[in-house]
Amino acid sequence: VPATPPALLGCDDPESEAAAEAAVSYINGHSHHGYKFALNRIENVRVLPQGPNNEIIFLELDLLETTCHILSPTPLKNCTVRSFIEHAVEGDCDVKLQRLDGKFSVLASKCHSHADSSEDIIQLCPDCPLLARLNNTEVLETVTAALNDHNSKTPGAYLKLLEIGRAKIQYSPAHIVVVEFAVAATNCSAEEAKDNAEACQLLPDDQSNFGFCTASRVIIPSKDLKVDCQLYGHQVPTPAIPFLSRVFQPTSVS
Amino acid sequence: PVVKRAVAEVAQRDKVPHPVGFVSPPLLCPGKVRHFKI
Repeated sequence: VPATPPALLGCDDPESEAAAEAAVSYINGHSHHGYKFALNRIENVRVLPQGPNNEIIFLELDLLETTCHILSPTPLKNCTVRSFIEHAVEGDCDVKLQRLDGKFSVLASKCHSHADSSEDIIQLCPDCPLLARLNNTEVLETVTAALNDHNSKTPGAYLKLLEIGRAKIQYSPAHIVVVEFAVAATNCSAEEAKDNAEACQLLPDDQSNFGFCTASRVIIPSKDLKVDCQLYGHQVPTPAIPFLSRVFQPTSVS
Repeated sequence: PVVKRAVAEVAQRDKVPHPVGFVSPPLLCPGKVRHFKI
């Protein structure tokens, strides 16, 4: 039995919201893949007082995927939450924080993400494209074609693929593949890469330019490809963990 | 003993039907949905 009983705190109380904001910031700051997540609902909160101005807070959070890639410098508050018909992805997180003298620090966090069921989307929007597997052949072909198309038409640095973030395939009324992927600039120009693209190396962490591309490829009725790539510009790496190392670290996050 | 009595009182109170016009206090959790619920 704890010496001090747990303090009652509502999920919509300002202290809970402040703790959740700190937790979401931590989660996005420590994620290496996919998109930034925004708070949708505080599911539960428990507070264990530890002493004067010192308490442990347990949060259960419901998050939603935004359109901002995790490498994007756009602040979370400016990121748009993906709509339900975009095939929303939800994140469930358990977070343990300490609040000491009014300052939050995250002690532990555990998150799982999952996409909404295809049946739910179809029920609301029968013709909406659904999320496809990132290793789907049509998805991979579309990403390759899009990146080649961009590199062949853009005189700047030759871009290489970092990761595919999202892919959707629509079969009716037209067969369309829509992809989103993160890219990084290399030490080659597009012209130099024509001879030997394999030799092009990603720029060191402190010089690298990251970017994000969206592309759509119509397969039926007529073949068409549209590509749009935006470079984020200079990124400041985290001193303790080299930025590219974090990007390429394999994880089990779904 | 103090803890036991308090727990018993709460349990007993919950068994008593609410009088007409009684408004339940708002639930502390979960909180409001900011966007939409999956």
